Amino acid sequence: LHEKTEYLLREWVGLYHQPAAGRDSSKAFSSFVNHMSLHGILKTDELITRFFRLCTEMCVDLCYRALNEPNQSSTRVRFQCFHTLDAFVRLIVLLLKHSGDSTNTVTKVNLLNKAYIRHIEFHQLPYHRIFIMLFIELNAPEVIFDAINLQILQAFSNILHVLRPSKAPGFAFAWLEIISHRVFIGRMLAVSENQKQAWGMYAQLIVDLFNFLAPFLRNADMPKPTQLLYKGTMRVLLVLLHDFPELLCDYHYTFCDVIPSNCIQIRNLILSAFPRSMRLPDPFTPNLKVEHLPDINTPPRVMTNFAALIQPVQLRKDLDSYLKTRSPVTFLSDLRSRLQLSNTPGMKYNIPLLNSVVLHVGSQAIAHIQSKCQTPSTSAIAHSSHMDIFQNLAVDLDTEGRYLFLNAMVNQLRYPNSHTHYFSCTLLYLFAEANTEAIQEQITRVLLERLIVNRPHPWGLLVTFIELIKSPLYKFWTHDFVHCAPEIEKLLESVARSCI
Amino acid sequence: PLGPVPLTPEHEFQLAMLERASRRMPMLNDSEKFREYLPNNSCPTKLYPQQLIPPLQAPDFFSKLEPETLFFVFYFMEGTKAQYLAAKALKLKSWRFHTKYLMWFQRHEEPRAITEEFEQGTYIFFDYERWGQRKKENFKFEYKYLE
Amino acid sequence: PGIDLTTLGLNLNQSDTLYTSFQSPWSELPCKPQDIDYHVPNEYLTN
Repeated sequence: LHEKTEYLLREWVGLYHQPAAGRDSSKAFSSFVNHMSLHGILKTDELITRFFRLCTEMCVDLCYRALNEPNQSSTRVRFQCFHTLDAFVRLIVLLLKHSGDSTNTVTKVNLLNKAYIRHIEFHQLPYHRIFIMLFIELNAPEVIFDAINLQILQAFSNILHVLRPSKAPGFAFAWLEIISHRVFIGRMLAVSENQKQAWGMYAQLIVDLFNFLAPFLRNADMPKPTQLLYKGTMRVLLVLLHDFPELLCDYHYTFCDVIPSNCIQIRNLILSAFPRSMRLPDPFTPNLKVEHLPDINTPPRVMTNFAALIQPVQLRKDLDSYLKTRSPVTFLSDLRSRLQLSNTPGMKYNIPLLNSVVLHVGSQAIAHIQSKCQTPSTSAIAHSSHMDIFQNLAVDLDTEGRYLFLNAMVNQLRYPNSHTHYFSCTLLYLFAEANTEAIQEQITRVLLERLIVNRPHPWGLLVTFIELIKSPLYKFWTHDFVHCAPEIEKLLESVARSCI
Repeated sequence: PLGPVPLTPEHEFQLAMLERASRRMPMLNDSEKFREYLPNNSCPTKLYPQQLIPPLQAPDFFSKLEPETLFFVFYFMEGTKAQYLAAKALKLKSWRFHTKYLMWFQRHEEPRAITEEFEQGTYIFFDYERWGQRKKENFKFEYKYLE
Repeated sequence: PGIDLTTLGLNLNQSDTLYTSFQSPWSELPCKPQDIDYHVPNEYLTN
């Protein structure tokens, strides 16, 4: 099979580059496919799969040889590589197009999955080229492929998830280049009829990227390669913020679950997204009446089933039971230990669990308030099972735990919606009712660290901080921590000035 | 207050692989169809100011270009958006693409004859082989070759 | 403090979508029209 494959691949590359091959190589293919069947390659799926894999390996070997030739210009090397790779991609596309009858999408998609490369070596070029050219060709205007476009997008998303940077770090740069390619973004996010599924697939790829970067970003350990990937990630997120803000809105919870707490700007960028149909009032408007904004009571779309993330199930049951009956009181005193993972500083708490508990309790509180035809306000949110839990966490958790708890709340301060409104009121209520200045200081820290980084800043964050420093109710400027050091005082005053 | 977390051996490996991959970054034309002419190769030049030139995408940018420039774009940037925009701009300047001669023609004067199938008269055409505009008298432009 | 995101080469104020001319995560410049593959009429493939 190896000799046959080598002979056939060589013959196909020759045919592909002949002027008579025709624009889509269909003329060349009709004669070549007979050769393939003469050599028995098309007899079984298994043979076709082995043929694809051998071709891929031959293409990769050829690229390796070209890439390792001394004193070769990169242009020359790429010309040699593309000469064969592009021909091979076209052969895959034509075999797909003509495999089975056009309605039998299963054959095509199975074949496509089989055609994928099973292993990834270090040098990204051949694989990068095969992937992106295959994607572009399979998404060119073609009736047959249009009919199976969602399956094609699914196949590519699956394989790119399998080849995510944590699994194939040598492929990471090419991987980010592929998922941010204008054709890939266009098909996944702009044109697919099945927007929801394709968006979910794309969101998963962004999560894969954050998961890979997280350990390095968390340690702020940014050697040049990581910086390069981080900066590239910021560019891609900016494109998504500008063109598809609803994607960042819908999946903000999932993204914030995997972004390290110290990655302030990335998180701010995601939380700053708001639906394009919405007009945000200037957060600096004097006497802005947030509760009168048209969308303020509308729940945001959160595509993650965060309540289901509350594990073990018993915790969810006990939590819901407390929310309903405000008993047993022991639930409150046990809660902290159920959120704790270890005693290792910096890794004590189950962050995803804490995030899901906070958002679940908040959502239940909003539903409870709205069931009484009220809107969140200091009086409406106080003295409730929901607020018991939040106040208990504010008091019972240590500095690390409270930082994560407050982060989980501030992550909901986004564009005008019921979550932003409720959590803004709750944070300010916790500040006003705090029994120690440490809690008030930490609330200030969590807000401040998000305000002092480069833009963008989420609308809900600005509105909340402005209320905190302006309203006499919180006596903000009287607290010792505001004057604890000249530079802190200056910083707060400069932030206050820019806010006011 | 979370502070750093020591990297696991797996993360160290990933960092090493990432570092090696960063020495072979993808190049711009790795993600583009093969270009016969003018491939998107980055070549080291002096640090000329790389400011964003006016929005190149805007079709009216092309309508300001001279026909010679548009012909260059049309023949040397084949299969790209630039070629498409150049063709649109040429049509706006009353050039017509002849799909048999693959050249652009423009009436030099009102045709002497116009029928259902063709028009005949004196034309200017851009000869890409000699790279220049030339006059063609008594030329029959069959409409079946009009793009 | 993060990065000044206006220095990444993306014109965040443009009304057109950014992705259609996004060149690469490593490039400070958007695509030029000659960088963007386009499904031009067959007749234009003169080479």
